[in-house]
Amino acid sequence: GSLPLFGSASRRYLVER
Amino acid sequence: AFTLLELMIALTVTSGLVVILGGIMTASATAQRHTEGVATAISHGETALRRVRTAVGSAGVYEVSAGQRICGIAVVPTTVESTTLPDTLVVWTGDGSLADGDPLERLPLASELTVFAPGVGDAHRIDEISFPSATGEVDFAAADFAATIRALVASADAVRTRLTDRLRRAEMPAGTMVGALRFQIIAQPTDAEIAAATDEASWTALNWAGGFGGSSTGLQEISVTTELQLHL
Repeated sequence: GSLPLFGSASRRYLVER
Repeated sequence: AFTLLELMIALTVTSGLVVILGGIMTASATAQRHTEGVATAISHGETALRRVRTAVGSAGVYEVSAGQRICGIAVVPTTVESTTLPDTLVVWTGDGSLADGDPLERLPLASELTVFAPGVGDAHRIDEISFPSATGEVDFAAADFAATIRALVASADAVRTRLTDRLRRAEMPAGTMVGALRFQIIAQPTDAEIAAATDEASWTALNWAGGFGGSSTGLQEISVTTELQLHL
């Protein structure tokens, strides 16, 4: 059998014009 | 006393019961092995996903040319039998404290990178690869970035830590076995959208992360989605 796994990760940062 | 016929019926019933009981015991043992397999696979998978989450969350952001902020997170595709597989994630993690200082005004060092990828020669593995003794800088925006990463991963500087050896493999048409691991990066807003927003009105109107956008600043978010399949 097989086990699917999902993950999510994020990184936020400021950008300037 | 029983007649011979009654004894034979009783014997048949008893042996039938023994067979059924044996079946139940086998089923229960199989179910237990299955449950243990699931538990182990989940634990392996969660470990790998947690390592990715930690790396992504502490990734460094740098700005070496004015106005261009680059987040040190990238997917380097691997080409197998002319199919492109997004199975290698590169993160500028440093010693884990890079996220405190963004943007950093310098290029990432090769020794500060962490790579997540299937094992070489053993696609059952997910490896976390670092390059503690590598020298030189790596620019995520460089045209030869993918080639640089591939060279690093193949070099003697690559130190591999196995996160799991239970990655499921898929067979490509010509028989090459590849690990069932893929990464996807989504930027919100995208670099192209930010670059296109030259005036204040279009800048403010961008779909900033969490709605945090001002007249001259905005919050960009890099999301990494990881998908993997494990053997039970």
